Amino acid sequence: MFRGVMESAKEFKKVVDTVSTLLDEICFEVDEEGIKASAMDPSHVALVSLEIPRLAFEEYEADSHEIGIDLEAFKKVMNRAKSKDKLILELDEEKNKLNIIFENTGKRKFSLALLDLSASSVKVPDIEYPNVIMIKGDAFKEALKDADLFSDYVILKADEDKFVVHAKGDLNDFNAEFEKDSSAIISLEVKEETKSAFNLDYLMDMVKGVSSGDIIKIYLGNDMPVKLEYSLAGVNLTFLLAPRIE
Amino acid sequence: KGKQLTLDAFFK
Repeated sequence: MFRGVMESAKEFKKVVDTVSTLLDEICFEVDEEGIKASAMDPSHVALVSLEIPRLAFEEYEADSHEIGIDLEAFKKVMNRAKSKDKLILELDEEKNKLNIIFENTGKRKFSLALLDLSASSVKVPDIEYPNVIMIKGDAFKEALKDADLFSDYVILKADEDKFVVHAKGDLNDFNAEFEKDSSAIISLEVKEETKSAFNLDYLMDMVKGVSSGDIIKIYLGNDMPVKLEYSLAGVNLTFLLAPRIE
Repeated sequence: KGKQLTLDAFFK
């Protein structure tokens, strides 16, 4: 069986919104500890991994299941969530459906057909990074939107003193500098000066659900995928994006 | 212009 109750459907909507920009379908691996899923996007440029510990739920009861879901349908349903709605996710093993229930003054139940997906064997590789930057999520997100004015890729740079988001168009360019002591930076640990280029569309998709108050952990190295980590609604999200080589 | 790598290279 699987049944989980979350306090805010609206908050969880942000998670589904973000994940569904990168993936078409997902296989949730459910067990008594919580829910996990990870997958690469179809082009293998990006990886999404999420972990929902049982503590993120008000009520949680589960044994082991793999629940394959079409994310477009899941997103559409979650878009119907209202601000006071509780979210109940429950597996109907007989009908082979995932019930998504919004509970408020009444109950609205959407039943999604399960997809026959097997859990991805793809896991976030255990890469050691020389540099770790913790930055306020909205500051990083805004810098990416600024960069998007002039280019379709962005250069992320880090040295001992600052983290830089740079974009270079044919004619125009953009630079956002976050000095170590600026209010946007929570911490800046740099062992190796780094400069790497990444696709902006992917990066902006990865931070889609971020709002003010959220903090993003950025792992950066030379010629390495960038790794982003943050939490939304108690859900731990990890993203990996392969670099662009000049 | 640059070349977009895939993650496959990093999963070996």
